[in-house]
Amino acid sequence: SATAQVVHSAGRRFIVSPVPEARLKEQ
Amino acid sequence: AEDTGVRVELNEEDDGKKSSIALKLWVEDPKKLKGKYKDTGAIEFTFDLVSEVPEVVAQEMVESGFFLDCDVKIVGKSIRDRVALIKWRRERTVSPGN
Repeated sequence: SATAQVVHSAGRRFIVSPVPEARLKEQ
Repeated sequence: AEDTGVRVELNEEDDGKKSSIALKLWVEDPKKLKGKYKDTGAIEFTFDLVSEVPEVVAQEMVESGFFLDCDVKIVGKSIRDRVALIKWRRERTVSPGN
């Protein structure tokens, strides 16, 4: 899978996903 | 908002009502960071517009290994700018008749 999940000790969930390429090209 | 090299976008449509909202953060320009950034991709997270502080979330990202401590301010500012924009938009969409 291209996503990974990191759970911080404070309980917050960070999900790592691919950078949206289309949005990068907007600029 | 200032170009910090770190981009924060809504990761869901804002219904203007719920306080907790999904955001997505990624580095557009690693040269603007002080520390060496390892390209991990975009970070999706939820943020409570009422009760949470952007700088605290930035610190959690540092502690989770996404950024170095020297960049906590720039990440916090990036989140703060986006949160301010979301709140501003919400205020503007409140019915002017009320």
